[in-house]
Amino acid sequence: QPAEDEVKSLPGVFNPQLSSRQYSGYLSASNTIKLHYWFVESERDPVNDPLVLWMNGGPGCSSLDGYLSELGPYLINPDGTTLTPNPNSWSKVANVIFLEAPAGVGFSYSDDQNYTTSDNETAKNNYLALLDFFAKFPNMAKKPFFITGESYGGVYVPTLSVKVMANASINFQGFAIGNGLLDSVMNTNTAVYYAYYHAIIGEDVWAKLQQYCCKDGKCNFAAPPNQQCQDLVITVQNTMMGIGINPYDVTGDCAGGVPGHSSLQKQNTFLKHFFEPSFLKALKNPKGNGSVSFDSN
Amino acid sequence: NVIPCIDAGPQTQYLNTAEVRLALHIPDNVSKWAICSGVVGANYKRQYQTMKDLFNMLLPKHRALIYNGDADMMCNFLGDQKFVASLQQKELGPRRPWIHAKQIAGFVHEYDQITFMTVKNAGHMVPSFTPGAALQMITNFLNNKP
Repeated sequence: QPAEDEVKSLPGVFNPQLSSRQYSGYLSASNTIKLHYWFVESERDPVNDPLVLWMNGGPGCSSLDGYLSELGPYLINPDGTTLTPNPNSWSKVANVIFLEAPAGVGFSYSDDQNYTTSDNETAKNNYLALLDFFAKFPNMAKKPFFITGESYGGVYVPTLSVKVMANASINFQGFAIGNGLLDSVMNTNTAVYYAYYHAIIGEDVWAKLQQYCCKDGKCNFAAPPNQQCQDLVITVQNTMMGIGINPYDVTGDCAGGVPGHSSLQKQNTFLKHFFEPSFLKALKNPKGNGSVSFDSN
Repeated sequence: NVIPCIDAGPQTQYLNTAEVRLALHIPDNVSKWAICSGVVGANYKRQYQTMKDLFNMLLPKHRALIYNGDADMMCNFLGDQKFVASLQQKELGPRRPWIHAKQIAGFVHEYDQITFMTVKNAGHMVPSFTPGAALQMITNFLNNKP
């Protein structure tokens, strides 16, 4: 293990002894790209437990959020200065790597500061970084290895897995994806059903959707067949994403309360990767004439 | 650099303190940490509209778990459930509930090489919303248990 990368202590952790050994540093990818990793050895049996790579989504969001608010050994407290041990950390059962990718995300960077990238380029750089990880941690190289992630990780995980699969020296076992983007047409079409089934749109809009977007029991919200359907889809999208419902947790609160319109506009940076273009016209043109009267408001 | 309705203030504050950057060996010339990069998001070129071909390459040799917090609308469970079904892997049994801490924790549908699970009342970030159930789920997957 690279001694220079070992995390000796973490500010905000009251027990001076960390729950297991941790390392933080950089992995080399192609050219000038350096990807930041934070590696946590298993708290149970680092020698015999498997190795898990975790990637948050975005595209462009940091896996350190995965460490500090999801599955890491310590979770951030609301004060922003202290950490609490996580009794349900995945490091209870596995050695876990949190990788910040692509370059430009979190602490990862490129010397040339070119942060334009794509799915395939990201997969290539993640793969090269992974090879560098195994070079730094040869004791991890033969372990059962799993690639996991969330959200846009639905793209990151399979694209990286295909590259890893081709390398027989890696003991790749499988992959797991949470709330992943796996098919944007399916994600768009089912979002409308989801909104109806969760009382986010009412019977009046649903009836019109059935009338204008569906034929012989098949509905096409992702590619509206006519202008009436397109207008209805815009109404649905605006209700789902543009009025302050937390799209990540429809039964929970929206942190900070219902946001203003200008902040909702900024969502488009990420939403464009999750839904078909027809579904996002309301955000692009919020005052356009595409909105349908919405009686159930 | 903001995710709607998500408060990333505490982790942003923590990761941008000098002591934490020092502990994590972050060089001084590296920019401040943010939960998401608007620059990366805006300039990112998406190349795959569906992962179906890649799953078909992977599943013969490797196993997969697809899980969805059922309160998430960004990547809703219906879409991923439909995606997994579209792979047409052999079903190993009927959709059934799964249990954590003596409660229904969601529903699971097992196929050859791939499992689809819902996690009840969890949002997009499942390990945040239902940490105990999430740990049980990943532990079983790593150990190749139902």
